[in-house]
Amino acid sequence: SCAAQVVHSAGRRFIVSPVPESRLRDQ
Amino acid sequence: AEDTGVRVELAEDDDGKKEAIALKLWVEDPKKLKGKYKESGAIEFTFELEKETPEGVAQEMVESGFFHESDAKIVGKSIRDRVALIKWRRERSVLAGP
Repeated sequence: SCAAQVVHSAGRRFIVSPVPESRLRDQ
Repeated sequence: AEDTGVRVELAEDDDGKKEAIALKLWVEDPKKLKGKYKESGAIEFTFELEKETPEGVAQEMVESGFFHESDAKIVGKSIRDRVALIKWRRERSVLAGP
């Protein structure tokens, strides 16, 4: 699975990856 | 901590000494959010425990397009709860001593 990245203008990096499997609530 | 529908967890082991710690945030219950939420997965970021504020990071997440402005408060609170737990555990381990 690939992780996307978003860098905020203030410099913080946010790395987006799939939600941990075991933590998904049954919706 | 109150179940805000937004989950925040450690993204790495906390050795109790790091100034900055990696956290991972994701939405477990989109219905609890006020704004329209476009599923983006788990968001990992680094948080400087002594210098930064949870609300500041939440605002950056809003500005980065992860959340609607109306959800900045709920995101900030979720981060605050986790950071408080990290600090509490650190203090406890210091008190426990060798």
